Amino acid sequence: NKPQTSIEEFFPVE
Amino acid sequence: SIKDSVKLCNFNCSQSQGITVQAIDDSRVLLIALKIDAGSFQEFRCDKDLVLGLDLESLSKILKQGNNEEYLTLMAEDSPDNLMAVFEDKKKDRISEFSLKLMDIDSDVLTIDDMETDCTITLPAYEFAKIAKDMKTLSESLKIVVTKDSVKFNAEGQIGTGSVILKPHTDMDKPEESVKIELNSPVALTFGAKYLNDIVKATSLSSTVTIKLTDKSPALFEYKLPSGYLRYYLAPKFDD
Repeated sequence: NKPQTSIEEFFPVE
Repeated sequence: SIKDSVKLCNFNCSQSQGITVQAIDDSRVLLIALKIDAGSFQEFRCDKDLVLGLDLESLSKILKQGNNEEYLTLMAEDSPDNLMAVFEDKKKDRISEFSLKLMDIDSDVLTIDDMETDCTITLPAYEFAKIAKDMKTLSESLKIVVTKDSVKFNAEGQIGTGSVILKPHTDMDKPEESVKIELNSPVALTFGAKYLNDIVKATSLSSTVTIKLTDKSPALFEYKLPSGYLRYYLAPKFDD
């Protein structure tokens, strides 16, 4: 099974 | 719709934006963005921008106290400790009042820029819900493959494999039954079936769901509200 990525890798923290 | 994904959320209230919520699930894979415009409410007044920290399980307990035909008024003071909920049945002259304790919730706010999308799919919300539920019984992952002629949902699991292929079509009598594909470039992405099943809990809110997919980026699943939206951004799974 493929590993799940984290959403924070895509959106910068404000 | 979102209380199984996130437990604590800040509800931001303002006169111009109405109510907005951004929340990330505990596993940091799913981001939820909710917007309920001021125009959604019969009356909306917000003299000062306000953040209401709510425990969604508790909020849901309070909201279940009301009946469908009752009017609901939510009220908070300027620096509130509580959110007041008042249900009124105007025919029966019945009023019930509840107060919900507010919480200080620390949460990172992420910036979501407008994304370029490789493809946009619109399909009936119940159709997507059925696919997500059915495919979860086969596999922990669901692969979505979009070409110009079709969108294919594919699951590969221990007991076997399964796929559902939808082709674009327009239903003149019931536009919400149509399947639309807008494609800039073909895309194939894999998502956790668990998260897709959390997302489809919003099915009753809208007749259609719009899915925006871009290679190596989070997918956007959008349920349009009468005035506003509920959006889910889901990080894809990657090959090692």
